[in-house]
Amino acid sequence: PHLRTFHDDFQTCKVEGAWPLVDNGRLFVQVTNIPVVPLSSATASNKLTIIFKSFGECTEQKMYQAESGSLPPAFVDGSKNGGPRDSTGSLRVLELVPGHHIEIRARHIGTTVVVRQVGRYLTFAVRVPSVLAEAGSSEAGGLQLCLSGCPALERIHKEEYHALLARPPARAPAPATARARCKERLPVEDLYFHSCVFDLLTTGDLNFTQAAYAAFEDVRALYPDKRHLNVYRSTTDPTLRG
Amino acid sequence: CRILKCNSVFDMTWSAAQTPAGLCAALRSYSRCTKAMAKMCRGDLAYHAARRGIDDLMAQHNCSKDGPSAPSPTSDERIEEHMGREDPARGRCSFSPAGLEGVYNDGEVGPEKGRVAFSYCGLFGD
Repeated sequence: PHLRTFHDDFQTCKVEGAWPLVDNGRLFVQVTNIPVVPLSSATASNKLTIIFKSFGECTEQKMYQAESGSLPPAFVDGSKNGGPRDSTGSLRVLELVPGHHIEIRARHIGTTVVVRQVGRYLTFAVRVPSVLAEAGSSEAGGLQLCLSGCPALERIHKEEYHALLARPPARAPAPATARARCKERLPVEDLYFHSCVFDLLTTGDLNFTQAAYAAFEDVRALYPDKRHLNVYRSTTDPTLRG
Repeated sequence: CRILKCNSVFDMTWSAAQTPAGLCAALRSYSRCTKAMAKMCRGDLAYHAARRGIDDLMAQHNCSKDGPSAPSPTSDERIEEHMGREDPARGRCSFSPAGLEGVYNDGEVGPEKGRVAFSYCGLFGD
């Protein structure tokens, strides 16, 4: 999937299987990715596990789990809040569009999580205080994709995108058509737009257009600095220059 | 580049410093932290603003470059310091920006005191 890290690195990753996105003393998020089409290393997310750890008098430990085809409106134990201790509503699951869009607000740690199901796959977004985003980074030594990005060997580089543009697979629309479809929802040719084109060319699945748009909507809603919503990467390739 | 990490730790040690020696120790730690980021942050405006700010503050407080530095809190201590602190105005279980004043995204100058720096991460598509 496409990853925008806490440090605004934008990467396209392989990361097949289960990988930690966030792992600190308050919050743990793990994503599971599966291949989307044969003969491509591209994967998409089909499972997310989110654990809000126990926090004093505010909340019990709560786990939320979403899978492809199941975006529940509650934690795994059926509750929608932080449990009996949570008298002030510190932790809440909000169902915004049943089966498609949930938001979890964790007021005690200043954190908002958004999970969506678009087509067969899941999207994830989180906004956390920076001090929490950076916590647990060095001491634990564990990998967190949101913090350090995907390992170099797990990234799909722009050369693969160029190859797709030059020789799209049979299942894919023509590059010009893919660009036009993506431009309908993402008029600015930033990395969200190029991710959309990449996904369309890789799979031919129009749902990925919607996923890229939804991801950008989440950025608009949650990103702390409205001046830097779009992400660009300089390029000398005239086909990508925008 | 993780200059925000240095900023957050400095903000805490600076707030906790009770004496001129404590302020200088906090500044030396901050300086050491930012120097460790020099390679990663060489194109980052927030990093250069921090380096310049450190020099100014050290001059203002007559701090020598050599001397003791403030201990760096562990991540758990950092979290404890900032998360769930009792905040009479918002209730015990609200995240409190207390102690984070002055920490802004991208080194921008925040318009109001008490503004918290947030980070964003997103994952989508294939």
